[in-house]
Amino acid sequence: LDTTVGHDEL
Amino acid sequence: MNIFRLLGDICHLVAIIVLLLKIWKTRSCAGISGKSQILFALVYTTRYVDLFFTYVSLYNSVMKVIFLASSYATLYLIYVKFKATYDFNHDTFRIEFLLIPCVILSLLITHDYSPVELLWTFSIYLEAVAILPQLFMVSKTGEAETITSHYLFALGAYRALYIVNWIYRYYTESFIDGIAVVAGIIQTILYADFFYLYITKVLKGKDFKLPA
Repeated sequence: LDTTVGHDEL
Repeated sequence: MNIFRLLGDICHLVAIIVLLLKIWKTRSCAGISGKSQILFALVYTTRYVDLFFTYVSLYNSVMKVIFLASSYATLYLIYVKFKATYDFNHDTFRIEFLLIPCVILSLLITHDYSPVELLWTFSIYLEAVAILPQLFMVSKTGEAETITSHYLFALGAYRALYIVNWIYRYYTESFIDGIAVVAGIIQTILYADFFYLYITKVLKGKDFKLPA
């Protein structure tokens, strides 16, 4: 699971 | 990017354009909750501060700018240009009842305690409930103009499509963002009653009126 912070959604 | 997210974003964009056009063409913001629009402007402002720090894609940046600009344009139309038509008597939801819990929750449940991340988290929680003043207004007056109901449907459909996008991303990319998913599900559930009435009434050509 990718739980790193960084939001690529709107 | 997948088809569900793209469709979600398009629905979101359509919702915003429908609302702006409705106000502009009718020269009136009757039936529209200015308070919900204040909350949405706050959602975009707090979420898209990353516009200055992170670059995802041209699509991503352009959409963020559109959402920001259109939300402030909507506020301008409601509170300045067509202020005389603003139905403040029916727009009586107390937004502090949404704002305060969202601030507290974002301090309790967040991915990271950095200012930008806390603002993002707050924006996600606030977006989930930002439509409540509008739904409260509709329930108070017992009706909504057809065009307003189209706006609400597109706005609700956007987050529902994002749920499908999250399921798809979980299986294809092993990507999951628990905060966005849980808030997005709550957001969609809040529209459920409205969806039901929209499909059973508005799509059959009837007016959107709540059952007496």
